Amino acid sequence: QKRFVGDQVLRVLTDKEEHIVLLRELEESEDLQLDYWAAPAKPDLPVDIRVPFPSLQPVKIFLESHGIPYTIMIEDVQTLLDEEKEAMEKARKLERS
Amino acid sequence: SSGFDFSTYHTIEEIYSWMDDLVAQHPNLVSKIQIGESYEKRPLYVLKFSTGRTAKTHRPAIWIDTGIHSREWITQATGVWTANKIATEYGKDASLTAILTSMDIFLEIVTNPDGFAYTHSQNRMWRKTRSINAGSSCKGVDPNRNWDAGFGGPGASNNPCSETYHGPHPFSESETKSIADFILGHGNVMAAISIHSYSQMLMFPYGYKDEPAPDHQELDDLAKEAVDALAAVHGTRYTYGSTMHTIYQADGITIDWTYDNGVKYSYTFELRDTGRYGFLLPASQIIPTAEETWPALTKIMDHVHKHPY
Repeated sequence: QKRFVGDQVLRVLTDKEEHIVLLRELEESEDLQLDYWAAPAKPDLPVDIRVPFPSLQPVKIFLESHGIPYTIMIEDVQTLLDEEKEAMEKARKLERS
Repeated sequence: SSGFDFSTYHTIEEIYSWMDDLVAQHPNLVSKIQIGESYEKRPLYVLKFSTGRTAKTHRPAIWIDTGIHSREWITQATGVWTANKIATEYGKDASLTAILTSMDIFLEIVTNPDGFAYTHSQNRMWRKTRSINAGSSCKGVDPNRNWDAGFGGPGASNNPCSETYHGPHPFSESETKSIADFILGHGNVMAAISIHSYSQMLMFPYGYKDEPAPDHQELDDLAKEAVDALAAVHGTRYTYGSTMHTIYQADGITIDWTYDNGVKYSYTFELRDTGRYGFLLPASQIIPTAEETWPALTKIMDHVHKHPY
């Protein structure tokens, strides 16, 4: 199963149309392998981007260099996935018992 | 009574098995029909809730689908809870009982079974179908860009590697074609509700064009009632409006096709996120999410029932 160790989900919330345009351009950078959970739509709607670990530094530099505000929504995607899997297994054991 | 835990996420095998249990427990209300099969040959099952046994023509019906984007696990989980709620509330809830006295409800819980199985086995983040794209190493089509309504417009991608790839032609995916064939073949579907996550929105046509739908005002008024009812449960706030104006241009989407094909009450939900988890909503939020979605759904279904057309 594909793992997502170190991947983060960044949330951008901006009121500037030019930031939205930049985020759309960023999406086109195939080498970064970005996964837009919530696509750049319009100002004041959150844009959520899952960023693979190797792309974190360039993406954060890109955002910061353009003054695009962001927060880290999910610190480590794999940690959440591990928790999710563990919860499923626990529930399954309970169901069986 | 089957011991099924609604507050945890389940695999497709577990959901399909539970569907059989539900049918067995409510044989006079619930049946399971197969409307087609997926690219990887999994059955496309729909639960039919019906109290009518003698009608020569199809009764007016409400279509609901969950999980067309496979990684949106909260939607399949909400579909399971909702199916159980319909089965158990019939005969108790006056509004639902009245609806089912004259209408049928069809609910497809795992609308993208290949994608869903793939999220459990290989890649939790998979969204699309699993079909092969000629000339590309990237698999899958976005089944919510694959409908014949504004197909191929700028609100979709022509790149097979994109998460919003529209596919080679409208209804190239059996997962969408099977629904379209079913709705057209049925001929009496009055409402279509397609459930997604996340963003906390309730939207209606259009997504592929800027102009308001002919029924815009009624759809908008009903959406407001529905989101108010939803917010009354746990205080969750939804925005609402046409897809184009609420979020962005989206071409080839389910509800635009249903609307253009005569299904006046066409809505799409974007269920919960609390702004913290995205597609990885913890299982502890399944029941609250489903609980709050239920009054919004019943508000729409009740309106459809009371406003035949």
